[in-house]
Amino acid sequence: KKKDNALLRYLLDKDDTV
Amino acid sequence: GPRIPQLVLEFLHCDPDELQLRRKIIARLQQEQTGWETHRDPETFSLMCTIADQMLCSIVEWARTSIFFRQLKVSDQMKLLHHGWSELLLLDIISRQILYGKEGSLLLVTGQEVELSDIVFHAGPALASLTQRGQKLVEKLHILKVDRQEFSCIKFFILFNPDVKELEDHGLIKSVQEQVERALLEYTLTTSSQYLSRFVDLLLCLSELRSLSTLMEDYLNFKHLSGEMPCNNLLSEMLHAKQA
Repeated sequence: KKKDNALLRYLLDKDDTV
Repeated sequence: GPRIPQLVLEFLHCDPDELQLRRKIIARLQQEQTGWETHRDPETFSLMCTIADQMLCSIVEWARTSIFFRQLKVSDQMKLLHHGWSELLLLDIISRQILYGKEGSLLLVTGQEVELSDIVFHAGPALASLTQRGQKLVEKLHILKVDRQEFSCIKFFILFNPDVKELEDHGLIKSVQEQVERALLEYTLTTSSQYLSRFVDLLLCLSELRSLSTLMEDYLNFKHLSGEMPCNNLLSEMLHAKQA
């Protein structure tokens, strides 16, 4: 199930400083 | 103009810029077009899915950078978005019609306009009914003269839903929704002469928005089952998450 939400998690987790 | 409560000003500040959003989505469509040209013209439906997917990405970005939401753990953020994405997407489409659109046509985020009669004529019964009910909701919101400030509040009202299951920070989410409701009520009282009845009408519109968003999800799920939905994008991921 974790893999299913990979895109949303990526969008929420992304680091703005990079 | 009417005095805008501080919280409503903060909400407005979080809103994405419409022109920037338009440019970003058009650029993305042009990027994808390179891939399409090598095969064949994209179907209208898959084009619409790409646009909806990009709108959804912008909704996630809006939420992620917004006041209160930033304070939540990612797990709660995901639960709220899984629950509210289709209402937020539909509100985005509908508010664009009220703020920038004109009667009888659907204004896309790309700036293009499509005749509503054309959509209803070419669509199957499910999409035709969805379009017509959506249009009725647009008319109601138009009569209520819902403005940018109110749409901005409504987005937070939808996002911070304390009824979502298994929230870790239920307290904060409930308190934000109460604050949003108070700010919206305070603002509508300063703008409207009919006071409470207009606020109640607004809440009724929100329950119609909710049932329309369920219909929209059903429609997209049907399209997915018949193999017409593009895969591996945020739109299909959100659809799956709700079914799981």
